Amino acid sequence: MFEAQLVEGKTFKAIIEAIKDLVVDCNLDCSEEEVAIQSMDSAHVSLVAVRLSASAFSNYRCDRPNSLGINTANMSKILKMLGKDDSITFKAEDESPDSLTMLFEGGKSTIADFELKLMDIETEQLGIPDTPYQCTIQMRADEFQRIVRDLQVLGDTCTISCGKEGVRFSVTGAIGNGNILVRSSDEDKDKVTINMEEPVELNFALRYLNFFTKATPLAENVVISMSPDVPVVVEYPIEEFGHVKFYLAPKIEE
Amino acid sequence: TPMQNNLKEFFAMV
Repeated sequence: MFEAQLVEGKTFKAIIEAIKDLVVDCNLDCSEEEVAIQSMDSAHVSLVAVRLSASAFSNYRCDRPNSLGINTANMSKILKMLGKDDSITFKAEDESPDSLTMLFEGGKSTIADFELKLMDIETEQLGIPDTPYQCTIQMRADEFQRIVRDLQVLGDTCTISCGKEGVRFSVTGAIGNGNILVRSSDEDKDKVTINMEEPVELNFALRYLNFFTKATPLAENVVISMSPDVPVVVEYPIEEFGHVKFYLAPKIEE
Repeated sequence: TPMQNNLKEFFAMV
């Protein structure tokens, strides 16, 4: 039996909204410790990794590990009916369940229940090495979203370079080019923290960075981690309960 | 223009 209540149901809704443009079908991997999602986009360029620890839920019960295969668009349709202060209670049988039950309960006297059909999804699990990164940038998530959105009008590839003066986001395109420099700042409402061992410069597809910023409502700050010649990690922490992490392979010069 | 890498070139399957 899997049964878990998420008091702030809107957190789960925000997770599904954050990943549904990248991931069509995915497994909710439920275990005693957590509910996790790992899935690549169809082009195998980026990967989404979600973790919600059991402590994020009340009444968490997972008797044995289970993979619940969902279609994110269909899950999103059901979550449209979630009230903004509703809790969600998830329920599924142990043995290859064919549906996931979700109860939406608000402060009012209304309880809504929905059943989402589940699918068998073959997944390719990738092992992500737990290695330290050369540069880690923490900045406001809405500021990162604005930068990515603004630079998209100039071209489709963004060079992110982290150096002594800060982090530079650069785009070169047919109509011209642009650079946005983000510097370390201690200001409370606009805090930027840059930890750098060695300067790093990598190229990324803005289209994917833009997909990642769909997770902006989940977190005040985003953490961007880079090392030479490896995928960037764009992490949206979910309080102390988990995260949504996006990995994106760099582009290389021909 | 730079070429897009595939993620599987970086992370091994488990």
